[in-house]
Amino acid sequence: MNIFRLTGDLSHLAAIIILLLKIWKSRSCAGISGKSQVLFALVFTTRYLDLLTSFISLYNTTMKVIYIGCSYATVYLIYMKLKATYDGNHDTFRVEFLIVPVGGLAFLVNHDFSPLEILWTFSIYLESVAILPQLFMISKTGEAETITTHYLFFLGLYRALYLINWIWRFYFEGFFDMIAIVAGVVQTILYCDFFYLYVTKVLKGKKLSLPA
Amino acid sequence: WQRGIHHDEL
Repeated sequence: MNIFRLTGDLSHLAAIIILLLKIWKSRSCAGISGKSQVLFALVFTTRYLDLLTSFISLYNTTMKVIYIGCSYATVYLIYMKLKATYDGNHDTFRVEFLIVPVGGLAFLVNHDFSPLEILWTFSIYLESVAILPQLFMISKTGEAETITTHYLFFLGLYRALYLINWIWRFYFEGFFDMIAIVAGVVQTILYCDFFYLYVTKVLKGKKLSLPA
Repeated sequence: WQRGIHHDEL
């Protein structure tokens, strides 16, 4: 465990909690892509099946349980409790265009052809693109609430910090996981455009809105 | 590549 990995995990946790609290406090999930949230719930579920097979540390187990719990709570709020506020008309990204290729790739490129490992690989690939429905929704409506942009910022920051963590681990532990690294680079790149808007607009006190 | 199978990250 190094400082980049820890701050990455905490940044991820911050993102998840910010989103959950935003929805809970405002009693509204307007502007939030339910599809992205379902994909993230699927990511955590398929990745953390090892909760049942191996114990790594109390920290590891606790974080996994929190991530899974929060992601399902978010999905529950969007599709059940606060369904009336869900902006389904703007959440039109076709997720099958992500799930099918990602599933195929997980079968073809993995560390080990075993069910648990294929599901882990699937979750890594899926996570790298799971935010696309949310970004698509923002590009469609042309704007995002400031709190939503904070959520996206911490979510992107988490993966960027993980990239530094992997460089660190490569140098100091000789550890590297090519699948995680390539997917992590792709995931981080997807946030670059958003990071630019976040720094140039949101941090200067303006609302994130795109030119029509 | 084998090392990746022990997944200790989140």
